[in-house]
Amino acid sequence: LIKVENLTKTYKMGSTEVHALRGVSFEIKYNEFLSIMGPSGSGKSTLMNIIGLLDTPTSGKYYFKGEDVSSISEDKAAYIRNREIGFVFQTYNLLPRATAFHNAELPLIYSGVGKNERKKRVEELLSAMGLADRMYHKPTELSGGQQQRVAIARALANNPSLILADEPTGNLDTKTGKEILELFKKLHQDGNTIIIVTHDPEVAEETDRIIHIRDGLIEEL
Amino acid sequence: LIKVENLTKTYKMGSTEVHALRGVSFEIKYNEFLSIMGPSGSGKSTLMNIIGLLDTPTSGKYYFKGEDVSSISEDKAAYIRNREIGFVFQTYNLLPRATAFHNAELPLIYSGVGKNERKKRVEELLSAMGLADRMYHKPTELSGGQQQRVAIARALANNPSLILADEPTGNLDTKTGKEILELFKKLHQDGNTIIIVTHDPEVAEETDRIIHIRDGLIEEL
Ligand SMILES: Nc1ncnc2c1ncn2[C@@H]1O[C@H](COP(=O)(O)OP(=O)(O)OP(=O)(O)O)[C@@H](O)[C@H]1O
Ligand SMILES: Nc1ncnc2c1ncn2[C@@H]1O[C@H](COP(=O)(O)OP(=O)(O)OP(=O)(O)O)[C@@H](O)[C@H]1O
Ligand SMILES: [Mg+2]
Ligand SMILES: [Mg+2]
Repeated sequence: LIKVENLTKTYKMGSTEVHALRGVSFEIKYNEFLSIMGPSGSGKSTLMNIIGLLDTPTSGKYYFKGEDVSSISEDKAAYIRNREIGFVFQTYNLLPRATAFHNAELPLIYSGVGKNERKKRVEELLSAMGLADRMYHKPTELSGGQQQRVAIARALANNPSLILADEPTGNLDTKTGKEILELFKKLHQDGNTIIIVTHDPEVAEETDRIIHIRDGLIEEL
Repeated sequence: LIKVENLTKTYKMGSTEVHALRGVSFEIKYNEFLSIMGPSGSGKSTLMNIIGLLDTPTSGKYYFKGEDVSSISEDKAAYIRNREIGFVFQTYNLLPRATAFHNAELPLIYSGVGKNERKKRVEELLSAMGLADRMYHKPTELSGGQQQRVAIARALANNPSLILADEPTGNLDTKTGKEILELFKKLHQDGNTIIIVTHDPEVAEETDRIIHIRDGLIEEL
């Protein structure tokens, strides 16, 4: 499903350069369930953004389903993201003036799903997240963990086959975090591919494989 | 230092009401080191915002250093917050167009500290956070955990005697999270009062007392 070769990402800031990724290579097969761990600032979100077609590498190649997507157009990236990839952002990125319902609904609107079907799907997702009684709250009217769960619901809206979750349980209590993990395990059993960035070893233990990153490189452990 | 009696907080939304806090009472002595735990949405941040004078209760009393502050003016609240309270927000609340340096510097500007002294203090704080080489990055140029550490640095800038940290290690790897906890323990030994909201039992274990909250009420365990 995913093949990356020597990915680098360098940010230029005036006269200095930040090498967020320094040559990362790996393959991810269909229906894998893996986690990415590493110190704060080591390049995990940068890598996830490239895999999720939200960003392009400075150099190196990224093959998605066999196709070289290392420098595709924004339109094509947006299309693939909407149909095939569900992304849970580390900082949620919810629309602040839209309700939880509308935030979760957005990917369905973009993919042309009709109003009745959308309502059914969003109610199902937000209830699964324990947010049935918070559907019409805006993000500022939700707790941190509730916002995180809206971001998860939105990522799952279009039934994506590749789910990328950047620290999806960081603001959840142990019990709610376990429920989210159980949901991911079920989605994995349904045939989807799941990549979770996590700082929590208990979450990583539940995945089949852990990729460790340090200073922009994969660490062989 | 802190005494709350029957605090309630109710949000009115159209015809419904959300009872975020339903009558919370406790005392916190000077130099205590305690944590607050509870499910997502149980009222922890709401309680922290009232303790931190960022919000007022719907009913009930809050005595800070013996003075009734349940409905003080915004100006007086801002003054006490700036001088005495350091608040680490669950969602960081950094100024997006200011550097890490300037974000951490803000409380010192408000309290009238001179430019040279501010530079010295901010460099010391950000270095202690492991961010010496990220001082002039803006929040969008920082990883999630780096943003969290800027928020911590800013909270500590004015040497507050009451430190309120709302899930300060949620986006940090285990090692960095332990370093932050060690810093809080040292600040506690220096005589400060520290309240940490956390979902991490390993963090809570390091504190002297845990207050459990569920559905807006304190749970006796
Ligand atoms: N402005 C608001 N309007 C309506 N409801 C609100 C508002 N702010 C918070 N709430 C609700 O109040 C409850 C308590 O929120 P709070 O942020 O205190 O929870 P929390 O314990 O900090 O949760 P978490 O662990 O997820 O951060 C939640 O159910 C939330 O939906
Ligand atoms: N736009 C940018 N400009 C400059 N440097 C950046 C930019 N974005 C990220 N960085 C730097 O790149 C490095 C990797 O960032 P990244 O967000 O991938 O880390 P991370 O592993 O996700 O960390 P965390 O666990 O704290 O979320 C960090 O050191 C960060 O400061
Ligand atoms: Mg990150
Ligand atoms: Mg909270």
